[in-house]
Amino acid sequence: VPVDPEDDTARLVESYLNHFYGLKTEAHSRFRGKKIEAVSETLKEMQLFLGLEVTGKYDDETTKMMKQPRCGMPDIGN
Amino acid sequence: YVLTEGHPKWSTNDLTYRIINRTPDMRPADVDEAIKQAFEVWSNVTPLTFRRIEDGEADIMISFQYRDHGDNSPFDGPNGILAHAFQPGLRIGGDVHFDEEETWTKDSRGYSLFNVAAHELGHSLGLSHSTDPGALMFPTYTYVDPKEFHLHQDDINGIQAIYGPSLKPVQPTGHSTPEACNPNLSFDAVATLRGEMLFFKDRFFWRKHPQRMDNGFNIISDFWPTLSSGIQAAYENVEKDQVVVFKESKYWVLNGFDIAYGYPKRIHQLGFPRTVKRINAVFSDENTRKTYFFVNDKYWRYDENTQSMDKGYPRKIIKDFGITGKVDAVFQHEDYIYFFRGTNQYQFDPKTKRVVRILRSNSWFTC
Repeated sequence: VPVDPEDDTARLVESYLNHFYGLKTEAHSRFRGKKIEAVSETLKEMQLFLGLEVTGKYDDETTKMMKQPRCGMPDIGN
Repeated sequence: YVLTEGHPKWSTNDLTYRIINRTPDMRPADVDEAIKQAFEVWSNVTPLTFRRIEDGEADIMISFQYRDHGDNSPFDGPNGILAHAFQPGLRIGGDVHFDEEETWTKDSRGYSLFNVAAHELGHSLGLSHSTDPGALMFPTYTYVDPKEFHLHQDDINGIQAIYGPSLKPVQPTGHSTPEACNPNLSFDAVATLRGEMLFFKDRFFWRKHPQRMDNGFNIISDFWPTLSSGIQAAYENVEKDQVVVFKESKYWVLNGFDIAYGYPKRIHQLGFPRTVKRINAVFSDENTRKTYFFVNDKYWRYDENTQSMDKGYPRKIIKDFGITGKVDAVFQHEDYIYFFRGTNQYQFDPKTKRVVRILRSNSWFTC
């Protein structure tokens, strides 16, 4: 079943924020609103750190930055 | 810059390193040289020394690894994550792991082992990622020719905050990242490109779209790895949809973001006398298909149709444009020509042949 590209991008975003910005979201959080808020707040941290426009949304510039080859160490946290 | 949480550092300044295995992508000697140069980036600006050992446990163990390699940080195959390193400490502390599924090279193809190793060793010594996009410790990969590499001032400040200054009599300094809204900003070159404006400075350029709020900051080598830094003049040939960029006595033609085959060429092939060593600024008038080259206090005019210099040149800039001295950069926008010199920008009206306004050089940016 073709994955909705939106889901693909959402997976990329969540994985990136989890790996490099310590995003804490239970995989199947019952509180969808809570999860969306956590992603948005962590996304703002990433956009601020990497000099992007801080929107809390994953726009083209943000997902393009997430696809850039990079170092595996976290940007924030251990 | 950011120091790693807890500010870990080595208790001695004289460290050892060992190369456990090597990528088959490069000659062993090239791997060793890239790693050695990466250590020198840091020993040049601190009291640290690095000695390579062949056996036993070194402070910094360097290896090439695949996927899940037992440190709870698996690699992800080609591209994506290139490498990682651990903060100063015993056993895995200080160690550097490269993802063997990348293509490692000693030049701009694939990923430059030197560039990635220099970054990872910053972690091995106690630095975390920097938010300065021009710094070596910025998280994303950027190619810089090892021969032209200079450690950024932000990185120097960071590592010296941990280990103190170099023991050299003269303290090494680095470049700083230019800021779009710094009123003292001047440019190396400016050009239009498909409705956007490119402003070049050192290793960086801004891609300014008139309708967008952000200033579009970029690193030149992210787009053109072999151009790396110091573009001195640039213009858009609208009809051919090309940008021509000049550095010293060479020039490149860019088709969008691809460097055309067979470049660089020498500027003398355009018809300049041997006495001309570099171009200061250039723009092309898309109405007349004439391109104007500015060199010191003179300028030449080139006919894009006949691909040759017009007769009767060079002429004095002051006589025809009312601008004294050397021009840093110039471009044409709508009916005006904008000359950049230092922090000033002169809006010239070719119809009245007069400067109609003087602006700050960075007036095009959203500040």
